[in-house]
Amino acid sequence: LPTPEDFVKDIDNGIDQDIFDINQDLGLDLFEGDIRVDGAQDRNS
Amino acid sequence: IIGDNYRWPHTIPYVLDDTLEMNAKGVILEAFERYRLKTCIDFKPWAGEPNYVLVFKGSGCWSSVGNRHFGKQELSIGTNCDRIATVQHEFLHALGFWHEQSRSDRDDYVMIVWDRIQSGREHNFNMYNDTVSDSLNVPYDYTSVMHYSKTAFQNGTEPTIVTRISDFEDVIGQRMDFSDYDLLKLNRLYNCSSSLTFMDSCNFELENVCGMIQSSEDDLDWQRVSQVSGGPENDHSIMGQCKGSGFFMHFDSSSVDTETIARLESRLLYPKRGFQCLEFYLYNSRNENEQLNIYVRDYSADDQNGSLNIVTEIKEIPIGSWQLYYVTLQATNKFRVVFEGLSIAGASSGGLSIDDINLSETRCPHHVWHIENFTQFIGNPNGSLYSPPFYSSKGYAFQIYLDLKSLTNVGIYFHLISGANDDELEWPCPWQQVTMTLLDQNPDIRQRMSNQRSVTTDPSMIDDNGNYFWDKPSKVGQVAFFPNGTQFHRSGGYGTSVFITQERLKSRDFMKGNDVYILLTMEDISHLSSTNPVPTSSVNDLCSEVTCENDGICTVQNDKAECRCPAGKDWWYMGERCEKKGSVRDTIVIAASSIAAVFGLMLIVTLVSVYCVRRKYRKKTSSNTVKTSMENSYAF
Repeated sequence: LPTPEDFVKDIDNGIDQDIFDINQDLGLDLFEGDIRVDGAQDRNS
Repeated sequence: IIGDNYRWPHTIPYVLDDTLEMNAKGVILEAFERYRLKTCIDFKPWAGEPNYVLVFKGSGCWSSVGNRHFGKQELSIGTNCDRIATVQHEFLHALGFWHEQSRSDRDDYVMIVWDRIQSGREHNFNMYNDTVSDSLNVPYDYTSVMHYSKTAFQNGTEPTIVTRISDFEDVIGQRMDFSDYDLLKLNRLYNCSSSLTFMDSCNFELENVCGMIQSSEDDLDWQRVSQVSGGPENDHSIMGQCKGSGFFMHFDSSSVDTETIARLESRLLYPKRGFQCLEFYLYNSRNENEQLNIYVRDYSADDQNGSLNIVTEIKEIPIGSWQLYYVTLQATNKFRVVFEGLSIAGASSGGLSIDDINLSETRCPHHVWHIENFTQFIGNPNGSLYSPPFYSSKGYAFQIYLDLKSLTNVGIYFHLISGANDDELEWPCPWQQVTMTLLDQNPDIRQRMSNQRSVTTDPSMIDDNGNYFWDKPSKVGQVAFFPNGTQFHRSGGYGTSVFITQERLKSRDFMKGNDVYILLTMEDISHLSSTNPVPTSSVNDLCSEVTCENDGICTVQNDKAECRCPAGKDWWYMGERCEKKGSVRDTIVIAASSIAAVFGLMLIVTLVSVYCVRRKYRKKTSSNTVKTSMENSYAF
């Protein structure tokens, strides 16, 4: 018997988030999206 | 990035920080295995080397580019970053790679649509000239795991990157595995000529059949053919798509009227790790009595001819289609793999065929879910597929659910189900990592871009009803039935609705001959709960009493907690708790002071000696003068 839709937990909540989307959602503004520059995590800082 | 100082040694020291999620730790180790298989880059737990990578759970997924000689170089695998291709991507940054679309010739291949980029995020589309970044004579790569996807940093719904060849618009941004060009560049940059775990791959296209030999201890030979009248009609490598190519090995037992064997032996192989995974496709065109035996011919130091050891007997081989098989080997000496076709007398024609052999020093998947006639399920409202039940090595029963109903994405979920061992098992099920892999059936294991996701059972996880999510299925699951009518319980599924897009599923060799393979592994990763080294309860207890200062890490050696202290090129920490700092400068100062002190001492000794000698001679001279004077006075 098929399992009801709500009987599964989707760890991605239906969205295929790329690395850059994940970082943006966290409010990060890293250099080129995911590069740490010489110890400074934030490009602006 | 140009500059030798950015390179790491071929074996990169690493630390998996305790902040990492359990699933992430397992995924990182899997990513290291892909590096070991496809490149010459290896990883080892940090043992005090000057520079190492600290993988930790920071905010987001990020890395530095190249070896920055920080001593401890951080690489973050944060929430939702625990995907194998994301880890591969971040480590490629650490190894010295920028993003693919930042290379100097990118405008020849993609258009950056600046007015579709979020304001202030234009810096994400930098381009480096060829004095900063070298593409190592490798063509622009739309399939790179380092390429942005078309939606990166968009301010609306329109793509920010438009490929000049439109077919590649949905190809860019793949997060499955290294592309062929990723590997070419990495292997050029690090002068790789071999890998740690790859051993052999053979699709029998060349007449030398990869150095395989016909045994002299059998009745018949295997034949290299491109088709057989009773089947298969074509090979598995290219499915007969090219006339004049597409070969496989066939053992024709149609004329056999007694029990007959034919042995095909691989070339000599030299193991490094002591465990191997043999993978091959097998076709049975005769009857269910056909059998394939796998042996290892083991050449120990005192056995020059090699002794033949049976590994497995493959029986009940389905008739009329290529089937994928995995066999685990444990060779520690020089060895050959032996394929022995065994045919029992019978009236029917046909025989056994093998193709697309891969041998690597990796772990085989625990289970294979073979889905035939796959296309009929894609985008079908009835496209809910459940795998057969499988058991993990610990005894947990589970099932995989593949959701093909969507028109865009494919979902995959892991379910615990009720099983025969449930009363003896620990509940809620603790720290079992399930790895689900959609196999790219490229004949060469090194060129595959298989799509993989892992999930881990957290025993403390609660569902919406307040129950433990991973509790016993008979307690928290729902009633379900197998096709034969047997009733069982199935717990809630855990996985992703965006495992792969349908477009990607139809690309490469995910579907071959309308067959799809999902490889499954379920293993206990509770030993990863604490790291450095692999923990036991005593390790935790011993280290809990020790605090290492200055980023030192506690390890247990000979049942004693010790601090491993960080060190740089010209500095180091020392002492029982890494509390003292030393540096090359200190040593130079000490050496210079010592030399100065010795010089000073020698000078004083010399001066005193000179003074004493002069004084002695002066005395002697004055006494001689008196005597002379007396002599003279006497003489004159």
